[in-house]
This record gives sequence, C-alpha cells and structure tokens, in this order.
Amino acid sequence: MGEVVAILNQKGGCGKTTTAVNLAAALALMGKQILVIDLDPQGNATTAFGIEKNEVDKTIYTVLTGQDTMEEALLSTEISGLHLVPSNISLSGAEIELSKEVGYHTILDLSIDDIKEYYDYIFIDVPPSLGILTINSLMAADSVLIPIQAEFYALEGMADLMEAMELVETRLKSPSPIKGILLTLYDGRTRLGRDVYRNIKEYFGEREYVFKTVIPRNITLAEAPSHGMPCVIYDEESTGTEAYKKLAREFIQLEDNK
Amino acid sequence: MGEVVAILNQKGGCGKTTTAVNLAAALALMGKQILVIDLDPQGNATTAFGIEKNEVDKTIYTVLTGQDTMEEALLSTEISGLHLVPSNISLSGAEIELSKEVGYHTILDLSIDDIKEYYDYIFIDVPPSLGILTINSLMAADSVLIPIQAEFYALEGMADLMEAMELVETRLKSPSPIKGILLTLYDGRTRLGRDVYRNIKEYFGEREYVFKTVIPRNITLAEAPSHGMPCVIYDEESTGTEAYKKLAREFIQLEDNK
Ligand SMILES: Nc1ncnc2c1ncn2[C@@H]1O[C@H](COP(=O)(O)OP(=O)(O)OP(=O)(O)O)[C@@H](O)[C@H]1O
Ligand SMILES: Nc1ncnc2c1ncn2[C@@H]1O[C@H](COP(=O)(O)OP(=O)(O)OP(=O)(O)O)[C@@H](O)[C@H]1O
Ligand SMILES: [Mg+2]
Ligand SMILES: [Mg+2]
Repeated sequence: MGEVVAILNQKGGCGKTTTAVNLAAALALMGKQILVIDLDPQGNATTAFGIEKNEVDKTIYTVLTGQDTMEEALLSTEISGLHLVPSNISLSGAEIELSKEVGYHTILDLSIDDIKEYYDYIFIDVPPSLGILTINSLMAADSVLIPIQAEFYALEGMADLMEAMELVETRLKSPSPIKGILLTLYDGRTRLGRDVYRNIKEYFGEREYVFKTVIPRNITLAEAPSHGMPCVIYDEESTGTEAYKKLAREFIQLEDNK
Repeated sequence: MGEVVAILNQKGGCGKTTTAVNLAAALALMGKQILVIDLDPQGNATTAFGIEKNEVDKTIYTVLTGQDTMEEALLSTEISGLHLVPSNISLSGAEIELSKEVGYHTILDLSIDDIKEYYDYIFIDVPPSLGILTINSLMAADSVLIPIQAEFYALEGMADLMEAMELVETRLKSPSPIKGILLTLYDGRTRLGRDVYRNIKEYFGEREYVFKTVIPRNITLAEAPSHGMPCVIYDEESTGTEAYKKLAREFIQLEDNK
C-alpha cells in the first residue's frame, strides 16, 4: 500500500520541487512504482518532467474541485514506473474556493484513496506557504520530508513549521511523522553553511531523523528542468544525481529498518 | 507623497526579502524616509531588522483585521529614517479570514492612506504566492519591483505573474506599473546564469525596465540576517552592500528621469 510523503517547507526556494522530482525519479529507476502530485500552482514539478503545464486539461485543480478523479488526471512520464498529476496556475484560486467547502482539509486525502494501492510511494510537491493546500497535504500524508537550505531564514522558519504540523496533529487528528530532514543547496565551504548545518542537527537532536545524505549546490540540478527531465536522467554522472541516488537508497533503508 | 512599491514574485527564494530590506536601508542611508511593510507570515523582513517577531503584539495582521492602525503598529529600527510594520505567523490565517470581507482586496491600500504622506517610499515585502495578500499588495502599490533569480523555474513563472498583474489591472482597475526587473543571486560564471539573463532581457525587451544593477550571489547578504541587520549596515565593504547601494542610486535616478 503506497506511502504518501509530503515534501514541504514554507520557506521559498529551499529545494522542495528539486527533491520531489529527483528522489521520485531515483526510486523509479530502482524499480519502485511512484506517483508525484504537483500541488503547487507554479507547476514546476510538472515542467521538470517535460510536460507542458498549460496544455493539460485535467490537473490537481480539477481533481480537488471534483471534476476529475486522480486516476483520470494522472499522466505517465518518460520514466517507466513514474506517473504525475500535473498542476498549473488554475490551482491558485483553489485555496479560496476550497475554504468554502465543509471538511475542506481532507479533500486531497480522500481523492488519493482510490489510487494509493497502485504505488509504492506517492510524493506531494507542496507550495511555499502554510495555507489550505499545505494543510491538505499534511492530512493526506503518511509522513513528511522537510528540505531545508543551510541559511538563516530557513532555520528561523522551522519553529513555525513544527507548530503548524502540531496543530494538524492535535486539532485535525492526523499526525504526519517526519520521515527526515534533508539538507539542500549545501555549500560546506561557507561558515554560514557549516554553522546552520550544525544548528539543524542540534535543533532536531534525537527527536527527528536528519538524513545523512546532504544535497550539495550543483549547477546540473538547476539546468535539468530546462531540458524537461529530472537531473538523475539528464546527467547520470553529476554530483547532484549521485546525491539524490544516495538519498533514495537511504530512504529505502529507513523503510527496511522499521 | 510616498510611493508604494511592492517587491513581489511568486517564485520562492528569489531575493524578495533581501531586496526589500537592503534597498530600503540603502535609501534611508541616503536620507530618504522609508517604511517597510512585512506582508509575509514568515516574518523574515522583521527579523532582518533585528526585531523579535514573536514578541510584538501589533503586526500587519492586527492592522489588516482592523484591531490597530498602521501608525500604531509601526516600529522604528536601528536605522534613522526607516520604520517597519512587523509580521509573524499570525498572518498565515489572514488569507481565509480576509476573503470573507466585502472588498477584501483593498484593505491594505486603505490602511496605508493615513501614513503615506510621512514617507518618501513604502516597500511591501510580499510572500511567495499569488493569493489574497499578493492581490492586496498589487492594489496598494503605485509600482512593482520584481526580483528574479537567473534560473529556469524563475523565468517560467514570469508569464503567470504578468497574467495575475493584468487581471488586477483590468478587473480591479488598479494598474501597478513595473518599476523594474532586478536580477538577483546572479552567478555570471555559469552558462545557466548567462542564458537566463539574456532570456530575461529578451522577454521584457522594450516593454519593461530591467535594472542595469545586477545583484551577485554574495555570502554576506545571507549572513547579515543572523546578525539582525541589513547587509548595507552589517558590512559596508561587501560586494552585496555595493550592489544594493548602486541599485538605490539607480532607483532614485528613475524618479528623476520621470
Ligand atoms: N542542490 C541544488 N543545487 C543547485 N541548484 C539547485 C539545487 N536545488 C535546487 N536548485 C535550484 O534552486 C532553485 C530553487 O529550488 P526549487 O525550485 O526546487 O525550490 P522550491 O523549494 O521548490 O521553491 P518554491 O518555494 O518556489 O516551490 C531552482 O532554480 C532550482 O533549480
Ligand atoms: N544575492 C544574494 N547572495 C547570497 N545569498 C542571498 C542573496 N539574496 C538572497 N540570499 C539568500 O538566499 C535566500 C533566499 O533569499 P530571500 O529569503 O531574500 O528570498 P525571498 O524571495 O524573500 O524568499 P521567500 O520566497 O521565502 O519569501 C536567503 O537565505 C537569503 O539570505
Ligand atoms: Mg517548488
Ligand atoms: Mg521573503
């Protein structure tokens, strides 16, 4: 039965989409059946898989508003075993529209139910906010992966994120344990990078798992989206690819240790 | 009469806060009277000026919900001539709360009216989304400054941003001309950086102004927030400081040329 993993952090630009896309692709290359749900109106995950976001007519927006099922909206990608539910700017009106529905925070969770059994993992790429789309992703998720950039603002936002997750857990009775904290865009040559990394390990301490794999800043990861494919496909030799493949192995390892 | 400038781009992590904070500070050092409104629930601009965001009780949230006026909520900072209206996570509930009010998109615009005359410039730091807070900032703004990172996803988001601005202009009759497009986090050594920069200039062509000042990637800009002060105060010699001071001069120049 597929595990739903939300990739989230309200801080913008910390590598959520890059992680959702490349971790999903690396796991698919290992033979896992994977679904990626693009829950961001920016539609970056959709573009990263080479899909023209403004030409699709069934998206996560039409699923959340009840026009299509998840099964109807999902698309296959160039990568065998990896499907995507696309998104585009039409989703940006959803927060207000959904807020008028009774029980609006479980809409995504319910729509995933029909297709969960077909996948080993379902990854949700979440927009940079703590609004309704993020709450929906927390309700639907079995676990959460938190990418964090080794910079000051990113560390500062952790307390707000933990609080929002705590609220969803206590008020909406839907705990989403943290699968792991992933350090991204890491540049070990800077004192800031090293300092924040040390702070992150201290902040989470024994309470949460911090992935041993660290994703370095690597230009190929930023170039791959313009070629419409994940970096792990675009350039097998790059250090970005190696890091996400290593993360995929560690991710699987966590499962085995359970 | 103060000009209201919204610093916005729905793409996360492209230097909105860093630009709002350092451009505002550089203009204050030139003797201008400046107000910064932190409209992001993350409260990064508040922290950047050394204010403990969770200890203030009057914020932009209490202003937008009618509990306080802008005048009551504004704080002075260490920089003479620069005031701040702080923000914190309490703002993240505002989007849904505001959406229930009639004429919710003009709430910020109306609350700025009483204090506009005391300042030369009022900068709004906008969260990474195209939701109600962003619409409010577009309604209140006399002009818009768009920071854009020289990366693929950032370029891809431009069409959505232009469309949202077009909608506010035609449907809500509140045009916000683009003051300029600012290239941030620029690394000219990478082909991606150079390619995207060229694309940005072609995309905007003669239609919009692209600032001649380019903000390079510079570690001091990322370190300054952890010391609670803008980089232009924290380290006068850094290339980040020089770039924002140059931007401030170009910004003033634009005014003079009008
Ligand atoms: N390890 C890395 N090395 C170099 N560039 C990276 C890396 N990870 C991400 N990037 C680039 O940094 C930018 C931000 O990453 P990304 O868009 O994945 O973050 P995000 O958290 O999804 O952003 P948003 O908050 O807007 O959704 C993108 O241009 C991406 O290509
Ligand atoms: N020119 C620069 N050189 C180096 N680091 C920078 C530069 N500009 C911004 N940064 C750092 O990059 C990160 C993103 O910048 P910032 O937070 O200002 O972007 P933002 O657009 O406001 O993000 P958000 O979308 O989350 O509001 C921050 O950690 C900041 O310190
Ligand atoms: Mg993203
Ligand atoms: Mg910001």
